[in-house]
Amino acid sequence: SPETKQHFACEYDCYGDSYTGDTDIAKLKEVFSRMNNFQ
Amino acid sequence: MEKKVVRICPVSDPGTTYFLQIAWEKDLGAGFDVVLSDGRSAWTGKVPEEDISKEAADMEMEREKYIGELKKVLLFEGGLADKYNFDISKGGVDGECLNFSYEKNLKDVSFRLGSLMLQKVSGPAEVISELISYCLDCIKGLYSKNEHLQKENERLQSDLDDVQEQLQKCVEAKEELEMELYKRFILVLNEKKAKIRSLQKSLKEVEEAVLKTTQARHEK
Amino acid sequence: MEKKVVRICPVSDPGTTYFLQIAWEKDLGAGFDVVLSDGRSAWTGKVPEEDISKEAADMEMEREKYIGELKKVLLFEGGLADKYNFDISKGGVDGECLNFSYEKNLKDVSFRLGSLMLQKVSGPAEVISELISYCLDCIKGLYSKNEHLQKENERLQSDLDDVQEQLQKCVEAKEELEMELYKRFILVLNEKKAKIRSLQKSLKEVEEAVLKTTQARHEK
Repeated sequence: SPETKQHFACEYDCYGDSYTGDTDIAKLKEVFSRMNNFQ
Repeated sequence: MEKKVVRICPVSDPGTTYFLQIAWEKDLGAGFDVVLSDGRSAWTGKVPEEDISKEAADMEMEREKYIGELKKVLLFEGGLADKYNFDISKGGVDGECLNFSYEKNLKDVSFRLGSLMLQKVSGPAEVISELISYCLDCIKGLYSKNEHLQKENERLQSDLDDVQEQLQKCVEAKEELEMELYKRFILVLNEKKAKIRSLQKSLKEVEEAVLKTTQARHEK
Repeated sequence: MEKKVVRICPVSDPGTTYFLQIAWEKDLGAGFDVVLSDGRSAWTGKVPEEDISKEAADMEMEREKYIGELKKVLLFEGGLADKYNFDISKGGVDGECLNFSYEKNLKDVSFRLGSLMLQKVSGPAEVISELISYCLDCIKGLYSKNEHLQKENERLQSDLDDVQEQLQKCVEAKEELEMELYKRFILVLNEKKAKIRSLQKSLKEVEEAVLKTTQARHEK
């Protein structure tokens, strides 16, 4: 729904990394693994 | 000049060892010289190119195929797959001539590949000496080549060990690089996230303060 | 039984080639058999262990050092560094015995390393045949070893090429990994920076709005 979309847009960047939650190796690896075919 | 010395036992006298030396220039099919010795006497002969062609024609065999057979029987190039026989029959006064023949054995039949008359050599010691000298030169050459190959192999093994070690180090360096980069990225990113949390908190506090002030004025 | 066949020319008859065969069990110092042949006749003899010890003692040379010299002179193990001579002198009726001696050449002096009486063999053909057979067996063995070393050489070269290729790929993969990780990190980091700028802007706007409102009320 637009509300959920809005919520995630506030919480996560377009690559799926949280704006506020600390990251670790596993989470960052997962974010990077989703980043294919980007400029 | 190419040479080959092999050991043969004639079918009619299998207890006696003879040494057969074949010598040729570049191509056996262009003709070859034959020396046969029992360690005491020596006989020599020649098989010219025409005789080779004639023999192949008589056998109705392609010339190249016949030369291939000659290489197998006289130079032992066939391995153990095919079986070949040799025979010697003495002729002339005091065995001055020797009939030397060679044939191929198939399952139930043998067919003659060739034969020639060999003449007894008056000075066999020289021929036998040359034969032994040739063998010693072969041994020296092969030994030298083996030493060279051995050194080459040791060098290659050493190079292989080095490169394998470098590969191992590269793999480890790659894994270490990945780990180091992630660690650094995480530190930098978490700094930015802490900043974001701080700004969001400040913004929320200001917005709440404004809301309280607005509410208080409305009530007043 | 170990054997070695070498070619020698006696100093008193340098135009004649002789073939010297030395045979021993495990250690030359335990004694050895000698066969000498000129391709026509053959002479044999033995050097027992006691004679080796006696010769070394007579020369006032350490036994092991003397055996080392024997290996250099009789088995040609010395290379070209030292010079050795052989001599043959016939004796007995019809040269039935042969005195065979060997010496080491130093700058201006030679010293005798050893000598022995060799007995003429009644059936030289057999001895000569065995000598040639031994040479042919050596050739066969060396050739076989040569082929094995050659194959080993090719295998090692192929392995080396493979591992070098893997190393090259690993180096390239490491560089690519670094590049890819940085690219991704920069994008994610820039998202955080954009968020920080956005929050800072919002906070500034709210703070400015509050300031304006406060100022307006004071003026009023």
